[in-house]
Parts: sequence; structure tokens; C-alpha cells
Amino acid sequence: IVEIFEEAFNDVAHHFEEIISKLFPGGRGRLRLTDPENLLETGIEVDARPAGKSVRKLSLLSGGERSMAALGFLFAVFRARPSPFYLLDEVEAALDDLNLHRFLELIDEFRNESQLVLITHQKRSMDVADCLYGVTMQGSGVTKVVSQKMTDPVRI
Amino acid sequence: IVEIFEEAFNDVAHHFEEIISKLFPGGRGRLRLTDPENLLETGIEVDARPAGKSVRKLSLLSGGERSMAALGFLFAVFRARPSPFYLLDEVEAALDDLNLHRFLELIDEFRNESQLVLITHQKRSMDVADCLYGVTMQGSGVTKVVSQKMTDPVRI
Amino acid sequence: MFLKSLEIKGFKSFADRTELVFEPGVTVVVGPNGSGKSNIVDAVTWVLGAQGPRALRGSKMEDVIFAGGPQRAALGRAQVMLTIDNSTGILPIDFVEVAISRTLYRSGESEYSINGAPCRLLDIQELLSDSGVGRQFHTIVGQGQLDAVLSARPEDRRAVIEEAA
Amino acid sequence: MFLKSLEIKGFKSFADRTELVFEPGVTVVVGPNGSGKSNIVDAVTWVLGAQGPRALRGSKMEDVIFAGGPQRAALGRAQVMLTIDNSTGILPIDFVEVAISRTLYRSGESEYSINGAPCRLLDIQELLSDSGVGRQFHTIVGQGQLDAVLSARPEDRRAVIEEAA
Ligand SMILES: Nc1ncnc2c1ncn2[C@@H]1O[C@H](COP(=O)(O)OP(=O)(O)OP(=O)(O)O)[C@@H](O)[C@H]1O
Ligand SMILES: Nc1ncnc2c1ncn2[C@@H]1O[C@H](COP(=O)(O)OP(=O)(O)OP(=O)(O)O)[C@@H](O)[C@H]1O
Ligand SMILES: [Mg+2]
Ligand SMILES: [Mg+2]
Repeated sequence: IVEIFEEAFNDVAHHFEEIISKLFPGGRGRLRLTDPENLLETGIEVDARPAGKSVRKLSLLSGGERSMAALGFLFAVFRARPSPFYLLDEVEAALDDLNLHRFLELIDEFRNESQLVLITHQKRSMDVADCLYGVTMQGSGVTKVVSQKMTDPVRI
Repeated sequence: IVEIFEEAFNDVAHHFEEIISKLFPGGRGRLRLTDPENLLETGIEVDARPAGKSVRKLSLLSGGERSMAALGFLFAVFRARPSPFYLLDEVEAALDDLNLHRFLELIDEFRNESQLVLITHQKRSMDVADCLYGVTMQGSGVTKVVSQKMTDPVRI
Repeated sequence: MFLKSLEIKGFKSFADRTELVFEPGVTVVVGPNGSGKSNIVDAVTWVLGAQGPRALRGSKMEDVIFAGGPQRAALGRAQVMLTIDNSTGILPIDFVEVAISRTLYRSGESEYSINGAPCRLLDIQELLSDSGVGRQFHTIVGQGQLDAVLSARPEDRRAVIEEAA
Repeated sequence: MFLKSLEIKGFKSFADRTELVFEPGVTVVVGPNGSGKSNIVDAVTWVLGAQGPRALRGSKMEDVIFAGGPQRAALGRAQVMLTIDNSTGILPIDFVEVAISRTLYRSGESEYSINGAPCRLLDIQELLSDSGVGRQFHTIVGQGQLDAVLSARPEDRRAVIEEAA
């Protein structure tokens, strides 16, 4: 059991560094074990440092920076130990235009690895869709769904 | 002390109903005391129901609807017991275009009652500014602020 | 393995039967505040075997049944069916297509089925748990739940990796 | 009473002395992720007498001092000064303009002053507490803090109204 975790952790940590270098170009990120001597019970700490900054304490990062670091961790797990599909609900809420672009590039990279369902109310996130669903509620309290298949999603 | 609270609560509750009818046109909202017999210790519950819906449980409301209800409560307090200034950091993050418009109309209403400082990364929120500050960090880890005075903020 | 379709009827704001068809690749769901987008996420979470109302933003299990609107009476039950392509055989069951269904009646009674055959909630949970889908700590990220990855205790982050592995 | 200006020097990412002038009406602050917008909010919270590092997203009080960048050494102290127009006399002090200043040195020493006269943190807190500004539960809404209004216990919402009254 301990080897399964150790191997998984090393894979996730490896991918985390790679993905963070894309989400924070020029910055760096690392996962570390809180107690490397005790692989049975150790926890995991996340270090992320955007380019041009020396502050590493996660709590001091901005809202958008924390979202990028969290997405880096999740997608590192996605890549190290894939699941068949992922469902993400408004994860880009705190991101400005530039970070949203980087996030959508990451989605682009993953589209062949896993099935992704993204919930959003932002228009730019619609660009990466292979298939788009519009959800409405016309004052009746009842949801109605309209679909529109995209033949050519915008490749970011 | 109890009268001070009772009077304040009634004023806030009155303004809450008014403001909610603007944030949720056609909907309604109400504040109620959890223990009206015990004014010394009673808590306050928030009820809000968007138009065309029968669900009143706050937890079942959507992210954007919860933001609107929370803003209704805060602004009801602002109007019932004004403070000289308010500082709001990205409170519109979960709002879609229509709700953002209603929020900005509320800001418009309040601009003569109190001084408001709004932090945002959304462009449409810039429209209500009397005075606009742009904040940047050019890869040096040091913040730089540039100001631009608006002579004619867009009246929503 | 991937999702083929999701059928929602009587679940939360989906008073009318709704079917969403999924493709491999990226599906994006858009709409205004309160239109029902997160309710779709709740429907998937629920049919995959979520226990307890709080995972679905409710306080009672019954909260997932359509509660009625100004011109629509409340319904008596909620039903969700998720159809999964199993041609890679990830799910330990001898079907190329697997349809998982969950129904809750206002009486409190529940029904579950796999490809039409009645089963228990536990059977659904066990079928999925080996495929990397069963528990959704990391495969389903709910609205506002992203920051929890960072604000969680180090032990909880470890649990995410253990479950994924 | 309203805010006239905010001067920030050495506080968080404000290594260079920065002054923001405020008008009555609406001031909007925009910028990319991580540029320093919320740090401005932290600066106001801090100079108004916040106690404890966690209100400012830190784990030690020292976290508010500029920690250095790739081409910039860390600084030895953080200082914030907030100038308030008091022509309506809301603040119980005989000045038309009130300048509140707070300084923290890396040694851990703090300095406080009102219109240049050294004072204690308590003096600042007491000066403001009657004006509806002193405690900021509801006058300052931090990033991600809006939902707390609804998820709070009913007693906490009562406290918001009591403090405002
Ligand atoms: N049992 C139910 N019966 C009827 N309506 C319900 C029920 N449960 C929830 N709803 C309604 O569904 C709506 C919430 O939908 P949902 O959370 O999916 O919105 P959303 O599209 O995600 O919006 P946002 O963009 O604001 O996050 C609420 O208005 C709520 O009142
Ligand atoms: N003591 C310090 N010294 C130097 N930099 C610091 C210090 N404390 C915080 N920072 C930096 O300030 C930045 C955060 O700024 P802030 O939270 O104000 O961003 P923001 O403009 O609000 O962004 P967002 O739109 O993402 O919320 C972080 O990158 C952090 O590293
Ligand atoms: Mg939602
Ligand atoms: Mg911020």
C-alpha cells in the first residue's frame, strides 16, 4: 500500500512541476511530503511561486494565483492517475484574461487524454467546446437544455 | 441594548425587502429572527426567493443567486445603519451579465450615500467608477499603481 | 470508458425529462445564474452514489425532487440515469454499455438499477470504485470547491492521491 | 466622513511608496491576478487596527513586510497611512483631517500615530469604534468573503447588525 502511494506521489509531483511551469510561466512549483520518514501517514504540502516573486507562502498568493496552483495540483493528479472523465464547475471564476487563456490551453492539452465536462458562465470558455449545451430557465422554475454541436472548437 | 438591536433589525429587514425586490425582480426576500421571544440572543435567518421559483432553502440556490442574496443583506445594513465608506473585493465574481447589471445599478444608487471602493478584474465594473486605479506588477514583484480620473462615469 | 448520456427527470429544476449526450473530448455547459448548470453536476454526483443530502446542497434527501414552480406542481420522484461506454472493459461487468439509474420517491423509498436490473446502492458504488470514478473527490470539482484543494489539511491532499491511485 | 488618501510603503507587494487619492463616490481598482489589488484592502484593514496575521492572509505579523523580489531586497519595515476627512466631526477628535499611521519593523516592534502624535493601537481602535468604521465585519468585504454572510450562523449575522447599529 505504501509503495502504491509512494509511486503515485512521485508521478503526481513530477507532473505538478511540469504543469505549474505552464500555468505560471517562469515560476515554479513543487509538492513535498510533510513527513518523508513516515510514508504511511505523511501529508502533502503544495509550494507554488509565480514568476518574479519570492513569496512562497500559499496563503499570501492572490485569489487567481491560488486557483492556478489548485488547478495545477488537480491536473497533475489527472495526468498521473487518469480517470475516464472530469466534471469541473466554474473553476475559472477567479482567473483574469491571461490566466484564463493558460487554463484553456491546459484543457486543450487534456482533451485527448480524458473526457472533460466544463460548467461555466463565461463566454471565452465556450471556445474550447467540442459540444456545447445551453441551459435556460424561463421564469417557470423548470430547466430547459438546448444543445449545439461545435464542429471545430477553437484550438487555443 | 435590546431596543437598539430591535430597531436596527427592523430597519435592516425593511430595506432588505426593498433591495431584494431590485436584485431579484419579481422575487421576494425577508429577514426573520430565529427566536423572536428572546431578543437578547436571537439570531437572524435570511429568506430569499428568486422570481418564478418556489424553492426557499438558501443552500439550494445557485452560486450567483447566493451572491445576490448576500449583497442584498449587506446593502440593507449599509442603508439602515450607514458607515462612511465600504470596501468590496471582487464581490461580483459569481454574477452573470444580467445580475452584474443589477448589482451595478445598486452601486449607482448608493454612490451618493456612501463612499464605495470596488476591487475587480472585470471590465464592466469599471463603468461605474468616478475614479479608476489600475494596478500592475511588472515581473519585479513590486506593485505599481496608475490612476485615471473618470469625469463622467457611465450611469447604469 | 466515457460518459455517453445523462437523463434527468424530476431531479431538482429538471421537471421535464432532459437528456444530455456526451462526446469524447470537451463538453461545455453554459447558461445564466440559477438556470440549472450545477444541478447537472449534482445529478451526476447523485447517480454515482452520493450519500447524504449535504453533498448536493440540500438538508434532506428529499430536496432533490422537483419542488414545484408557480405553474407547476411538485413531482413525486426524482430519477437520473447515466449511460457509460464500457468498451474498454474498465467496469468489471460484461456489457459494452452500462446504464446506472437511481430513483428517489417522496415517500423516502429509493430504487437503483444497473442495465435495468434492480440492485442496491452498494452495488453501484462497488462497480465504480475500481474504475477511478467511484468516489469523486477529485473527478468532480463542485462550484466554489477548487480552493479546498489548497486550504485542505495535508492529510486530505494525500487522500486525494490515494483514491486516484 | 470619508477616506481622502492611502499611503502604502513596504507593505506586502508595495515596495515603492504608493499613494491612492480617494474621492467621495465610487472608486474602482482594476488589474490582473496577483498585481496587488487585495493587498490594498489588506493595507486598509491593517491600518484600521486588525490584530492577528490571519486577517491579512499571513501566518506571522511579519508577513506584511515586503519580502523582496528577484531584483529587490526585502525591506525592514511596512508602513501604511490612511488620511480621513473629518469635517462632519464623526471622529471624536478636534481635527478636520485625521491621519492614522501604522508601522511594523522586522524586529517585531510596532509604531502607531494619529496626526503625527505617537499612540497605542488601542487608541486607534477606540477612535474609530464609534464612527461605524472601527470593526470592519461588514464595511470591508474581502475576496471570497461574500458567501460567509449566508453560511454564517444566525448569531453571527446578528452580530453584524449589532456592530453596525
Ligand atoms: N428540488 C428543487 N425543485 C425545484 N427547483 C430547485 C430544486 N433544487 C434546486 N432548485 C433550483 O435550481 C436553481 C439552482 O440551479 P443551479 O445551482 O444549477 O444554477 P446554476 O446554473 O449553476 O447557476 P450559477 O451560474 O449561479 O451557479 C435554484 O434557483 C434552485 O431554486
Ligand atoms: N510580504 C510580501 N512581500 C512581497 N510580495 C508579497 C507579500 N505578500 C504578498 N505578496 C504578493 O502579493 C501578491 C498578491 O497580491 P493580491 O492578493 O493583492 O493580488 P490581486 O491583485 O488581488 O489578485 P487577484 O485578482 O488574483 O485576486 C502575491 O503574488 C504575493 O506573492
Ligand atoms: Mg452553479
Ligand atoms: Mg485579489
